[in-house]
Amino acid sequence: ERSSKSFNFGAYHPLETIYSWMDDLVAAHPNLVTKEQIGTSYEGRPMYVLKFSTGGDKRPAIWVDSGIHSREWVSQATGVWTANKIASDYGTDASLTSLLKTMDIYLLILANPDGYVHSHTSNRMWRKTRSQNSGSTCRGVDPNRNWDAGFGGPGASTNPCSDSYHGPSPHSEIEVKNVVNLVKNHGNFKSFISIHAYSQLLMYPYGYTCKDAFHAAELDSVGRSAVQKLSSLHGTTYKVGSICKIIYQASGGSIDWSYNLGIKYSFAFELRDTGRYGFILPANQIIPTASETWLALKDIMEYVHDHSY
Amino acid sequence: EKVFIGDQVIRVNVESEEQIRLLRALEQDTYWDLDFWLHPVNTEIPVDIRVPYSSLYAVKDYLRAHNIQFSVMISNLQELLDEEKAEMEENNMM
Repeated sequence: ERSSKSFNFGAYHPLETIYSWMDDLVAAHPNLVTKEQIGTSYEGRPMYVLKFSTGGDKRPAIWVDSGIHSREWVSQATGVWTANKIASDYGTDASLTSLLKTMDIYLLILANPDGYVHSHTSNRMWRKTRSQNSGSTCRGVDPNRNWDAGFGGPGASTNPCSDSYHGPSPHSEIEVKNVVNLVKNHGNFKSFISIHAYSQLLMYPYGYTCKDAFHAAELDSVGRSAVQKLSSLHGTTYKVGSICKIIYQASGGSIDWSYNLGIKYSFAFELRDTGRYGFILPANQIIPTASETWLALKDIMEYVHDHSY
Repeated sequence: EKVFIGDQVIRVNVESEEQIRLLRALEQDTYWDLDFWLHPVNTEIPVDIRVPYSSLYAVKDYLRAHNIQFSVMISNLQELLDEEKAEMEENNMM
């Protein structure tokens, strides 16, 4: 009964509901969507990526993850809406259809399943993973300070009780390692996009250093074009720039890792707030947020499709 | 389940480098158990701080003492969370 057509995309849902809905999406689009388990979380929950593919093996691909920080609920909700959008627009949207003829899209809606469950059941403000830290009563690592990119540098904490604790070593968090393994084993990702919330930013590398990335000019141009599309829907204003220059120096971030791995089109979104709610964005804002984000995502994807390397 | 009764989220529209320095000092202080939703980095981006009820008086006093203008973005976090939870339960029923 909980078919993909009756699912309420304008609501926040617990992990089990989202995982169950993924099966419905796959069932509704068997020739396009598959659900692949990429590993398990620290607490043993499966981690599923939705793969949108029309065939072929290890085609050039685009990676999108959402909700690596569990309390940023509009990110995961946007991931759900986006998955449905890709599936339902395939065959009718000319550019998306063209892209999926030659490229695959991987979408990890719940990048931090344990944290997401914890934010639903125990602490709505939980941001990190739920791993135990040796010698500390505080749990969890900031999974966006745990990547092997300037690991342990400025903008990450050595304190396990901090919300930006980088963890004991690069990729110590199984949730991070699972993504690293998939991306490295695949070897043909052309774009890596991470969705966060909030404060309306579109960022590109680097975060661990304030030096310009080699492709900074191009990434800036791609980002500005994407944000122009995003803003055209509801007038939401975004800022574009490198992580270090637009927010602050932050080491161990995912898109710095992906960029250094050779995935040129690496971006991170900070989705909208209404200026009043922060992480508690009302559910009636999910669809407007996801809809405007999709315009930017699609613009980036089209650019990646048109600029093979 | 952790509750946030009386917790407020305060927004500071930072006006100077000196204010950034003062807010960073506040961020380093673990005594008040503050949760910086947006960090003090530059004058372009506001700073949002979730302040536990028990630290409200002291934090506001600190800001006023240093002439840092602020507004209350969320006056009682738990009220918003209760609304969010009720909405989710309603959606789940549907």
